[in-house]
Amino acid sequence: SLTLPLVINTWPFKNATAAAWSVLQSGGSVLDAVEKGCARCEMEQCDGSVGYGGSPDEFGETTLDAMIINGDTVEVGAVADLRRIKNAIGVARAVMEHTEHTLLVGESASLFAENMGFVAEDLTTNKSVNIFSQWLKGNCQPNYRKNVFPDPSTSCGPYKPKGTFTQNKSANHANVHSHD
Amino acid sequence: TIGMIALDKDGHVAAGTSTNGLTHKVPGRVGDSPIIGAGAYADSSAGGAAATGDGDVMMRFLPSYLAVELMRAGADPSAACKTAISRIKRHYSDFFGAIICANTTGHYGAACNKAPDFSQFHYMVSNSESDTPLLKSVDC
Repeated sequence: SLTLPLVINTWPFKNATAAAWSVLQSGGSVLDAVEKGCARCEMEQCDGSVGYGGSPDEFGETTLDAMIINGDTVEVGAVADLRRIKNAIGVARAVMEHTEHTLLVGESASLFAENMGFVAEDLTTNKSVNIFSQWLKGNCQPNYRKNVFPDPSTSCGPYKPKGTFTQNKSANHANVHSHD
Repeated sequence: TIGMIALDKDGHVAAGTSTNGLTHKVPGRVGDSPIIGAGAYADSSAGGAAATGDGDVMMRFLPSYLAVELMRAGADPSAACKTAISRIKRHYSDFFGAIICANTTGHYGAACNKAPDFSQFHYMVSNSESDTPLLKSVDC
């Protein structure tokens, strides 16, 4: 095709596109392009939904998920609930290239990353601390718990399961500022 | 979240995702981004796709895998993306989500589901026609 090569990515993350495109133009592989493109977003904390210092969980911690796939071989490397490592897409690439597994998660994924030479560091920033503080001040809203007490729509935890379950419609908390 | 697809001049495809997920999630929660076929999928004999949005919903439908398989069956990228979104919409009419699709000839498309404060989805494209990142959009 006359239009190839091609880089396309979700959301208006221009620098990530440019980084991936630069790799292809310099003769790099499509895997290198995807890795560098996503890594650029991780460094720049694209719209707060990528990389360190964004989307703190109920404990205020930022955790990262990433995945990379080779369309020639359908080899895949992925990490989920990765803690203390900024370069999540790099760790995903390492899972693909240095293990026969597909997905590593949590503390074990972080330990794997450290063993592969990735630097462990705090993913918290002043911004993520502020987001977390505001959430606590706002009675922990929005909240993803259901069928627990105290009522998660008005109260913070800790939560216990409620004896009677109700089938409520999902609240749809995801939006342009908080998404996968 | 970023989801990305790259194709070289010979049609080799790769895809990837990176995210910090939903804000205020229950600790341990993982969305669709690191799940193969959900957050992204690629097959150099068909194309690639990457999804974004509410991963708790989207991961239940493997939209990226579906879109790639539809392109393999001959659907153009925009139609493949729309169908992948429609499948989710059947069960979750107001879910928040979008998907990008590209086939091995360099054609691409996107689709999204209209939700509160989300009526248009923006994405970026670089190819040999543009040689610089171009902002594209699709109405949900």
